[in-house]
Amino acid sequence: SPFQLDLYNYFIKS
Amino acid sequence: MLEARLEQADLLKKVVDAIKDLVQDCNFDCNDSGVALQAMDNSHVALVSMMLKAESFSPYRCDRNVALGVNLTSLTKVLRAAQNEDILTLKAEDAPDVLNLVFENTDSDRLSEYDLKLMDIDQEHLGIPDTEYAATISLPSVEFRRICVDLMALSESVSIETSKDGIKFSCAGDIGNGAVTLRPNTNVEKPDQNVEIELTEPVALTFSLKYLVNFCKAAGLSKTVKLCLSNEVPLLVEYALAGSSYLRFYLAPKIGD
Repeated sequence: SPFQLDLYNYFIKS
Repeated sequence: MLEARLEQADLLKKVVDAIKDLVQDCNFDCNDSGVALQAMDNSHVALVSMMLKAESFSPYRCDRNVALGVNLTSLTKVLRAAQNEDILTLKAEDAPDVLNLVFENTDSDRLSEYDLKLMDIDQEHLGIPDTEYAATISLPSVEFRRICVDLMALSESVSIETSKDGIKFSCAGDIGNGAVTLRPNTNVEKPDQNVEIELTEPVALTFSLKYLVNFCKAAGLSKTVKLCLSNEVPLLVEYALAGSSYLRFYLAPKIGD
C-alpha cells in the first residue's frame, strides 16, 4: 500500500 | 483584554466539532486581526489552520496578543451548553488562567457564563509557504463528503486526478474498485452546486480517506469546499466562512504503491 508522507517536511519551522 | 462577540454560537460549535478529532490541545492565538489556530495532528499527516477574522465578530477587541491554550474536548463540553442561536462572547484577561464564555439567549433572557481553565501549550510554529497550486477545484461540500464516505467503504486511500475535463476520485480495495468523476458544471440558479476547475497542469495524488472524511465534518460550515492540489505537495481543503474567515486542512499525500 502507498506510503504516507509526513507533513512536517513541507512546512518551514519559524 | 480580549472580548469577542459572535452573533451565533453555532459558528464556534461547528468549527470545534470539525477539528476536535484531529487535534486535542491547541492555542487560540488572538491579536487585533482576529483569532487564529494552527495545529498538526499527532501523526503529522494533517494540519488544521483556522482564522476567525475580527470582522467575523461584533464587536471585537484584543488589546494585547494572547495565546489561549485550550483542550478541545473540554471546550466542547462547555460549548454544548450553548444553543446554536445564542450570542456567544469570548473574554480573557491579558495573562489569563481562564477563558470566559458567555451565552446569551435574547428570547428567553437567559445568560450563561462559563470559565474554561487554560493550559500552557508549547506549540511549534510552522510556516505554511504560499503555494501556486496546479489545480483548484470548487465543489459542493456535501458532494465531497459523500464521495469520501462512499469510497472509504472500499478502501483506505483515494487517488485524486484532475484534468481540464474533470476531477476523478478513485480507489481500489479488497472487495473491488470505485471511482467518481465530476465534470465542470455551472448552475446559474444554484451557484452552490457548481463544480469549477482551474488548472495549469494535470495533477494526480493519493490521500488517506480517513483524514478526508474527518475534514468533511466541516461541511456544515460552508456549502462549498475548495480543493487545491499540486503534485508532491499537501492537499489544501478549504471551507470559507463569512467575513473572509476560513477553516483550512492540509493533508500530506501518500506515495508509491
